[in-house]
Amino acid sequence: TVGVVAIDAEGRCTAGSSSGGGSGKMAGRVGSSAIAGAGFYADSSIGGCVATGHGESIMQSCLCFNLVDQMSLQAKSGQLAMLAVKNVVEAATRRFKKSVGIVALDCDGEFGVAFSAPRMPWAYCRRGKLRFGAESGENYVKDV
Amino acid sequence: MDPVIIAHGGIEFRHSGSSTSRKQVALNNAVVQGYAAICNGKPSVEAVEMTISILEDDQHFNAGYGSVFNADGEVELDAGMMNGTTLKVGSVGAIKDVDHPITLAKYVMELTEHSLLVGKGARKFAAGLKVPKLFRGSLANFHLQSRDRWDTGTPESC
Repeated sequence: TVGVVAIDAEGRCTAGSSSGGGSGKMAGRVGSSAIAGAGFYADSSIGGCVATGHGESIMQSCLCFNLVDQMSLQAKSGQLAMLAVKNVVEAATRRFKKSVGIVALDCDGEFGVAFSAPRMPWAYCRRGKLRFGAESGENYVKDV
Repeated sequence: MDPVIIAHGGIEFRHSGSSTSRKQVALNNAVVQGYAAICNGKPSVEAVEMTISILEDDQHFNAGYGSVFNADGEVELDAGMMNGTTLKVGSVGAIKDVDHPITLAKYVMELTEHSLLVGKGARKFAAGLKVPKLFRGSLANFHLQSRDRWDTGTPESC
């Protein structure tokens, strides 16, 4: 699965996801990348996110809507997208015992990344700097 | 505000050496191109479509040309997009033989009153648009590595 969230100069947030699904899935199975609120969600007044991982768990937990809702609540208390993303990924992993991952932007352009698998390549670009990583704790920076 | 973009390339359960590094490089390049697009005035909808299209064309990612096979040895793709300003959504599910499913999802969002198209209706919708179509089964034949990864056992998710 791949997923992207972007906010343009007008503050318009868009989220998108695309996937081939799980290897050996049943023919006709539709995964979370096609389900708004599960594999992706965006609200320009709050932020947006995209998810990857075990699609059925992502759909059953309405993962991305849940995250944007959490970001809305946490913004009022001054907390960042990163904390909301970690909380939501930890809760979904604990509840469904499957691996998931999310990248998110809040409406101020701050980002959040969390995943419960060994690796999830991610990349974030703002103000001429590219941040990226794949394993837990990685956050490399380079100029673009 | 400052344009900003973030992307992921899917979760991985093991480090696959050089292929993993190539995946990170490809992801970084796609994000930089998407960032350049929004910095040049493109709306975020276009930047997201463009960035995902680049990744769909890259066989390192499980999307588009790099997709894994289903139990029948076919490639069926899902894609979706949401415009956070209008709150409109467009998605396609289990679509076959389409070059860029994210583009079709964008058209569902922008040109229809619906949110999700699947099956014959999605194919009919695609046929009426300028979305590049592929010969039947070409995605399944494209990438031999997908055959190597083909798991014909029942996945946990089914």
